[in-house]
Amino acid sequence: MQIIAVANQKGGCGKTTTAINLAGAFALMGYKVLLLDFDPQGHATLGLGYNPNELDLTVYDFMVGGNARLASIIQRTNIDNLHLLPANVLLAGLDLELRTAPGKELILGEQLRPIADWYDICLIDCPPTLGLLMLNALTASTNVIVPVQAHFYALDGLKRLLDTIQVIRTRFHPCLVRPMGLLLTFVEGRTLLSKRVEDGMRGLFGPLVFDTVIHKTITLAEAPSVGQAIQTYAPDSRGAAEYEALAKEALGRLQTP
Amino acid sequence: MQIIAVANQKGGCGKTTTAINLAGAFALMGYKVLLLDFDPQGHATLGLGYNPNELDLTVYDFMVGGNARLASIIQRTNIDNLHLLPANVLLAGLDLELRTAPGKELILGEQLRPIADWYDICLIDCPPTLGLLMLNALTASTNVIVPVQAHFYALDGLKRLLDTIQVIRTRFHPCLVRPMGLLLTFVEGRTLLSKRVEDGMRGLFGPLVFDTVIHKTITLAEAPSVGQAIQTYAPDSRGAAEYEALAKEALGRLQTP
Ligand SMILES: Nc1ncnc2c1ncn2[C@@H]1O[C@H](COP(=O)(O)OP(=O)(O)OP(=O)(O)O)[C@@H](O)[C@H]1O
Ligand SMILES: Nc1ncnc2c1ncn2[C@@H]1O[C@H](COP(=O)(O)OP(=O)(O)OP(=O)(O)O)[C@@H](O)[C@H]1O
Ligand SMILES: [Mg+2]
Ligand SMILES: [Mg+2]
Repeated sequence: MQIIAVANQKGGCGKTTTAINLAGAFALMGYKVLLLDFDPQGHATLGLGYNPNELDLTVYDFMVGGNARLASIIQRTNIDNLHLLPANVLLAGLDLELRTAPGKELILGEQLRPIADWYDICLIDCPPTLGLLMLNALTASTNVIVPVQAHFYALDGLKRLLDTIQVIRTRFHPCLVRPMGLLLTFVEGRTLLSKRVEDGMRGLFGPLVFDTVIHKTITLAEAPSVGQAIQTYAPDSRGAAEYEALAKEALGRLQTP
Repeated sequence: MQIIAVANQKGGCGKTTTAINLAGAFALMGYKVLLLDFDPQGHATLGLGYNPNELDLTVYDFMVGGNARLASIIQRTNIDNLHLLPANVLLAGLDLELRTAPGKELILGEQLRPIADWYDICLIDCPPTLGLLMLNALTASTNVIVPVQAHFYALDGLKRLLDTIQVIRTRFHPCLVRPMGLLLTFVEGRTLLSKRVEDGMRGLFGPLVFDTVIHKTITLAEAPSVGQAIQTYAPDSRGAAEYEALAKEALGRLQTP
């Protein structure tokens, strides 16, 4: 199972939108996909039409109780190949719960190993923090996609995130996590600012930046409000086309774990 | 001195843009204004044309060293009445430094008291976290402006922030902090989603929501990249007009400390 973390400690840069819609794109290509909501805010859960506060079982139970009950925690979606491992605010208690646990950054990876045959791809929607949840996601992953909002502060925190990935890779050897690519999001085609940011990013990071960029579109913002991935909400939209292009580009960059 | 915290633990909802441009609006009305950058990211500092990494003295020194050197820490701006107390990444170390200090949430307020006559208004740009820095800002403030991005997840974390303000007010009695208003940001005039979010916010919070809303405009996004407040960068723009309207509305809501 390829495990792809969608991560950036910066708030509001398009992690959840990317996690949901990239998962949707992979699923419609025929892959068995698990979208793992790893954010106590539960936005990926909300964005696929579930109310986090009404769920008895969530990824929190998966983390503390082992995967015996995974079949009862997982939720279906209106895309057959796409399953959701939902989250709610209980997940915020994990930090405290695991404070003194040995190897507390390794628990998610440990829980995912026994179910490695259930899915082809697991996408992890990360919270906007560089804390214990993010570290669990990074140690468990083989690849990291970093959404970067195309505005003036685009570079903020990027070096720190890339350094963190490197530290994880070295300290938790043998660990395969590496940045798969930087994804420019909220790109506005006609503004000079957007173009300058994109040129700057490609100048600094070269091929690490995906060729695909995600433009700011109304349908991408509306889809979560009706609890659907862009592929079912607006299949002919620009957003759907761009996440399909990203899926193809990502498949070409996967490393075999 | 009126102390107004611009706060929301959500990332990217317009805190820095509001802090800078509301400060600019007040200054051009004739008030003596201190813009206090309280975010280790240093965005308010960057947005007014300074490079945080090149500054010897910042708000960190103000916090740990007392205000004796405030005159040498403060930076001028190209608006006469607007001074900047800059920040850089050193501020992130404050959490650790003050970990065992008694009353560690009260230090900013303590440092600001002796200079209460230097300025009419102090605006505090808060970081996107509900940690020690934010708590210092809240205990020091008389008013809190909460920028809220007009999108699907607008309500996220809002209750928690308002509850926190209430807890601070009670536990640190006599403490005057209270929410002055919720400011809708990134409003897009022609989208149904934006309208639905605004109606929803006004339905839930009534008069707590400012009448003024800030529309998404290119000039507001460009101003920090040339290190200027909107008032000097694009004085005739919609963004400048909206922050001037907000300044007037805020003045009407100030409580006398
Ligand atoms: N390309 C886009 N065009 C328009 N709206 C978008 C786009 N991408 C994301 N959005 C909207 O912007 C908001 C923030 O996006 P999103 O939730 O994906 O960011 P995030 O990085 O997951 O945020 P957080 O840090 O809170 O987890 C959401 O309301 C989302 O619907
Ligand atoms: N009304 C607006 N129209 C267009 N762009 C805007 C607007 N308000 C803010 N922006 C831009 O959006 C980005 C995020 O805004 P800002 O930095 O003010 O948010 P913030 O809440 O301070 O973020 P952080 O949580 O990182 O401190 C910035 O690049 C800013 O220039
Ligand atoms: Mg998210
Ligand atoms: Mg900011």
